[in-house]
Amino acid sequence: TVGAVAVDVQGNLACATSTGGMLNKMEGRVGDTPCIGCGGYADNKTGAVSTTGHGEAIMKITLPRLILFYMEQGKSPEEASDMALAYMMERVSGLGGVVVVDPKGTWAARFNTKYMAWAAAHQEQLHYGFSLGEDFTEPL
Amino acid sequence: MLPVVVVHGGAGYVAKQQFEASTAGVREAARKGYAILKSGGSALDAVVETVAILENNPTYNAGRGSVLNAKGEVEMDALVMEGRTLACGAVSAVRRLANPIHLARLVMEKTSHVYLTAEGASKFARAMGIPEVPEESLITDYARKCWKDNQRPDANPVQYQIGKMG
Repeated sequence: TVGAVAVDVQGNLACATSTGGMLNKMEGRVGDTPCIGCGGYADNKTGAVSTTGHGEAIMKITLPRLILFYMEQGKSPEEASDMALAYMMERVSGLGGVVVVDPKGTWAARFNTKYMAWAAAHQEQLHYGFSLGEDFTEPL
Repeated sequence: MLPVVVVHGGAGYVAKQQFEASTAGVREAARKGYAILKSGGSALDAVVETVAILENNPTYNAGRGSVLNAKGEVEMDALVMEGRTLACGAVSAVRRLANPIHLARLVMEKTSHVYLTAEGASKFARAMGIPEVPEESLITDYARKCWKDNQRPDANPVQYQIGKMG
């Protein structure tokens, strides 16, 4: 699965997610990716999220909406993502990852899997990582 | 603080030989998305084109490089949403398209609906003039190998379970 979130100079947010689904899935199986509020969500008032991971688990807890709910309560994108991913693990044993941005441009790339390739471009810096805890930077 | 673009290339199992390509692909996509935003492009333009770049990269499970279903075929899903009006578009179980994300955007912009699936989505793609591509062009040797490996009764259970992630 691949995805992106962005906020432009007008302060508008958007998300996009695309996938080939799950290896050896049943014909006709649809996961979280195309479902609004599961594969992603974007609202200028709160933030934008794109997800990846175990689709059935993500759908059961509507992961992007849960993250945005926590952000509405005042949590940062990073705090909200970690809380939602922890809830998904605790409630449905689900693993996954997210990229998140809020209307001010505060962003997060968080996951509870071993790996997630991610990159963020912001203020002429490119941040990127692959394993848990990585945050390399280079100039854009 | 603005603009910002953040991208991911999927979470879960990644084969060792794909570590570098996986990181390089998201860095390239983020750079291109940022260039769109810096030149005055919208967040919607940036996320759609960023995802299309990743769909075209065979390293990732989307577009070219998609995993295979039980029948050994490619069925793809995509979603786009913009935060000003909450407009959104989605497609699922689409076949023989290079960039499902472009079709999702057309659903958002050219129909009064949110979500089209399977043959209906394919008919809409044809009506919009999106060319079909041969299914073989979407299937990589690695995807075919993973599919075959998971057919075996002694398939690696760790890899099999992690393969349950999209």
